[in-house]
Amino acid sequence: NGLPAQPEKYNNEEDVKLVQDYLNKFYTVEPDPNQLGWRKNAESTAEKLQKMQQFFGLKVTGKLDSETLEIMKKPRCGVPDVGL
Amino acid sequence: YGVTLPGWKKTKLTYRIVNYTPDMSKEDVDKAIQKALKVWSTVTPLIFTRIHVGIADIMIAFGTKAHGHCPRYFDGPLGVLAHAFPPGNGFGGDAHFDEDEDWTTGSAGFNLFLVAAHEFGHALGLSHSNDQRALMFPNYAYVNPSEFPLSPDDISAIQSIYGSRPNAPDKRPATPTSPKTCDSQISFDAVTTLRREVIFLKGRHLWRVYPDNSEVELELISTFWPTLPPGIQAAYENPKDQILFFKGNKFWVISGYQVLLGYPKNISTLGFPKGVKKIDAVVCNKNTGKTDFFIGDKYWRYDENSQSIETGYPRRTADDFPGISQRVDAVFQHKGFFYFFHGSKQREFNPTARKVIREMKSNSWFNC
Repeated sequence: NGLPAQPEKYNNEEDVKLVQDYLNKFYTVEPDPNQLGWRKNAESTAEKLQKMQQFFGLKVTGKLDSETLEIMKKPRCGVPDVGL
Repeated sequence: YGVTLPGWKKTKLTYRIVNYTPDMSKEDVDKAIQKALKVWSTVTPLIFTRIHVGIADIMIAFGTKAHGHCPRYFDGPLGVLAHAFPPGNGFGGDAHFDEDEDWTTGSAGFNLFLVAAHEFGHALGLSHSNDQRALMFPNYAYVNPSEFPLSPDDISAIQSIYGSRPNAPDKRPATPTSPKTCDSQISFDAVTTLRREVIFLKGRHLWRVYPDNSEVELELISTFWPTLPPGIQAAYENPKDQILFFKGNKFWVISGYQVLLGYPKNISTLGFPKGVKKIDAVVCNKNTGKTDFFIGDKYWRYDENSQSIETGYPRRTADDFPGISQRVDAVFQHKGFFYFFHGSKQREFNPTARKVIREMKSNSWFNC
């Protein structure tokens, strides 16, 4: 699940971890909170990134860009943006 | 908007504040939570009752990182601020707030009222909206807590699950609450055009008049604009196809049927001095793009192009509108003429000839 991005710009560990965490938290379909089930990780990182870019009205490239990273750094609600 | 159905199968819900944040006084937390629930009960049949022990439908708690048996974790300061679960048993309906954030009643840190109102949207069955003006948009955005935080998108979402607030007046017999359309003594608070319609406002009601086919409809103002207060005092249609409503020193801007974000604003932002506390009546002359604001026995002229009040104002109304000597309740323009309302009478004024043409009953437009 390598992170698709322009190699030169987003090498720093922190950003890569932030993006992975963000996509896992908000763009991974969450099982019902009352059943401690396993998380499905069916979609690739690029597919989740595309979904996130689409939701926020960004350019849907599946690649990390500064605008996408900026949105990911904003304080927000912890509920996933995709259906439970 | 998005919903996580089926929502609660009842309209009377309980909530319990399990613990408090040290960032705010307990009273302020109680108030913020109560106000945040009221946001949703204002536009639905939902009723929230607080309990202090036992299991409530909506359990409200502050925690950090891994908290209790919650399957979601918090992440320290910033990042995730709070989360909630859709209606259901167990975690269903619960709302958790990250104690590692700085919770406040104002614009510093994170405003607990605003975040709680968002989380309670989830607790009632809403998921995130990608409409950036919506309260249910995932990212935190501070808005003045004195403004009603729901956008039309939020209201459509919650009412798609629970319906709208039962308009009590509809349950009562129409006569005592609805004004009598053909009462010969009727007066109006404000009148404005709205594209090809003329809208007459009084108290909580409005009449929609189509002058071309003499149709008249009586409605509640809240049917169209739930966040507008009753008792609007002045209104007009500007050249940008927007309607501006005035009450006291505040005004709202409606585009289509949506209240624009960031309103109400203070009328001082239009250029009025602080001494001006309210607007009696207002009309935009479609032929000149100038808007006249009537206050007491004077009026101010506002240029819609430069978006500023013209110099040399206020002027005495009677000097420039001969025959309009009393305070103006309401005014609108139709086919080039101005119609000035005072009590149960209106005067038709020709701005070119600068004279009153005739006087009629205020409700002559209703074809009584």
